[in-house]
Parts: sequence; structure tokens; C-alpha cells
Amino acid sequence: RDRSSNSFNYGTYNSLDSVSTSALGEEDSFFLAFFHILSSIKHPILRSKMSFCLLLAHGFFSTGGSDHPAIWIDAGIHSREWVTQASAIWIAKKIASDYEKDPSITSLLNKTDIFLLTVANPDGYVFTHTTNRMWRKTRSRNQGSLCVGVDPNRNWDAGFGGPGASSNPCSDSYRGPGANSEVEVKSIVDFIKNHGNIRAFLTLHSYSQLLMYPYGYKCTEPADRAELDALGRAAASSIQSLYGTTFTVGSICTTIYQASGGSIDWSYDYGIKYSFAFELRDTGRYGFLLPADQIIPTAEETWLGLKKIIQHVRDNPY
Amino acid sequence: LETFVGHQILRIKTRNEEEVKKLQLLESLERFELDFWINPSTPARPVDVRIPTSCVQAVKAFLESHGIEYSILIEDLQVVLDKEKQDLACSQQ
Repeated sequence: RDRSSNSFNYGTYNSLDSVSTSALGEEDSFFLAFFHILSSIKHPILRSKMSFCLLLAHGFFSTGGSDHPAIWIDAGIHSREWVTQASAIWIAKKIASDYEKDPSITSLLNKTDIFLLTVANPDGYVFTHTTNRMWRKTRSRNQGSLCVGVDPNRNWDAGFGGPGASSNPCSDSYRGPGANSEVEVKSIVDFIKNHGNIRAFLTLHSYSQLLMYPYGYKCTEPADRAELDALGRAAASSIQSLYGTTFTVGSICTTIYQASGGSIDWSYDYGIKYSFAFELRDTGRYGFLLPADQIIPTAEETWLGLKKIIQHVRDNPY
Repeated sequence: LETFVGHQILRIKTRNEEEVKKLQLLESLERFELDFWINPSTPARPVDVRIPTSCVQAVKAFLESHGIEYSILIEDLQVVLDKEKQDLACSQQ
């Protein structure tokens, strides 16, 4: 339920503090449901990991019921891609405010839960605000190196250490000392394994308008390639319907480049068929510095694409 | 505070696999400290790269000597960053 104040400005970039306390209104409306889940987790280590997740400004949308299939959405795992965090916050508000107003959202949430991680790399996000706008990694220390951080999208257990990831701690695409070494990654992995009924894994990045499905760590086609490609094209068409923004659709390897240790490769291999990575609106003219007046149009069109995929997931159980 | 005064962002357009391979070689040269926003993969995809001030001339010379086409997306990254930071501060106020 949307209980937010109207004072939060969705059309501008915001600090982590304002994201985590203001975007959906009072703290309780944002986190109460999540605390409920947290309290039900018996395993102490997992509970502490989930507490970490909570600190990431985690949105949880559910109408109740313990057996709902769920959709996972995360944004901003590369901290400098600010339009993803900003879009996710707008989308969180949109989901909450449209429930019981928009029949499609109402029917969706009556059958499906949505987990929305609006800032998947909070340390990096703060670092981009305070120290280095171009930072993309986590902020973990690397033993034996003065260089800090790991690329959290090279750290998943999917072809870890393969092509398209660096073993050099100073590289922007450093894969880390081992798969899941980053708490930002492991928390999500633990959460998804513990949940057991995640049916779609959607990750939001921003660069050059792409909609990609597995694989990235290898250039072979996934078993569900035909369905994923058709669904991706339908989502891209929905996105385009609003402002004419065109998305290129394809596998990571064929669309952008071979890259190992990526999140949607892990989720797909784990059994989550509907695994997609969005690269949101950003022509390249601005790099990751997309002007704030692009936030709401980007969020609006992205939501149409996400909704297309979520509806397909709801209507095609597996 | 790390600044990016004089850092340039180039968009590089490759015409064939050979040029892609040249860029992949460039990518492997750590001394240039290049930050590839879009890595070289296929001739169809442009490559975007942030180049530190001290290496701008050397990288451009590399591209020109191999006849690889490029354009400047951002002339001085710090100017854009300053503007963005100003906007952020305004919105927080």
C-alpha cells in the first residue's frame, strides 16, 4: 500500500539516505513487510545476511499468501549507473500506487510477489556521490592489493573466472577472489535459494538500451532461447511504445560481449527461466551521467518492459 | 576526491574484426588505465572508453595510426561531473 508523502522528488538523483527513508514514505511502509520475512528466517547467519539486504533499501510487494511465485528485480549493482537506482525507486512507487487502481497490477500482485532491490551496491553508490562518480565496483578490500573493490557483475557463480572478467584487483571488471565473495552478491544468492519460488530474475543496468538474456560466460544459446527472445522483443516493443526508445534484444554474448560471472547467467543456470538484464536509456553521449530530466521517462518506459515480462511469467508457470 | 579533469570519452567505430582485435590489444595495455564503458566485441558495436588526460594523445595516435575512426563523446569529463554535482546539490536543497 502506498503511504508515501508527495514531497519526494522522483525526477532527480538522490542520496542513499533519502532513497532509503523517503521514496515510499515512512520507514515502516517500506520495511515492515520485509521485517516480517526476516523474523521468519530461523538460520542466524542467513538472518544477518538478510539484515544486510534490508539496509540496501529493499522493496517487497505482496498481497499475502505463503506460496506465491515471486519476481526478483535489482537495480544499481554497478553503482555509477544512477538512472537505474532512480528508475527502480520510481517503479517501487508505481507498483505501490497502482495497486487496487490498475487492474493489471492488482491481478499481478494477487498472484505474484515482487522483490525490488533499489540500490544493490550501496557502498559503491555512496562512493560515487562522495569520491568518484565513475566508480562501478563494490568497496571491499582486496588482500595483497592497494586497489579496492570487485565488479559485482563478474562475481556470480557462472563461468566464474572465464573470459570477459579480470583477475587484476585494479581493473574495473575485477572478478574477485572467488564466486560470491561479495556480500552484495551472496546476499541475493542466499535470498533466492532460501525463497525457493523465484520465477523471474530481472536486473537493471544502464547503457545503450539493450535487453539481454543468457548467456554471457559462453556463446552458446540457452535451451529457452526462442521463448526468451520472443519475450524480450515483446518487452522491447512495449518500451518503444511510449517514447520511441529502441532496445536491441539478444544474448549477452551476441549483443554486447562475452563476460563471465554475470548475474543472469547464474540465475538461469540455477533454474530461473525468465532471466533478463536491461541496459536502460543512455545513448552513450552522457556515459553514466544521464541528465536528471531523463529519469522519469526512463523509468516509465522501463516499467512497461518489466510489466510485459512479469505478466508473461504470471501467465506461463513452469 | 578523485577528479577527472581532462579525461575524455571517445566513441570508437570499428569496421572489421581486425580493428576489433586492435582495440582488444589496446584494452590489454594496463599502462593506459583505460576504462571501457563498452568493450570491443564485434564490428557492429561501437566502443566507448574513458581515457585519462595523460594518455589521451597516445590513444588517439594509436587509433589514427591504425586508421580507426573515433569521435569525442565528452570533451572534459570533469565539466560534466561538476554540472551533475551542482544539480544534485540543488535538488537536495
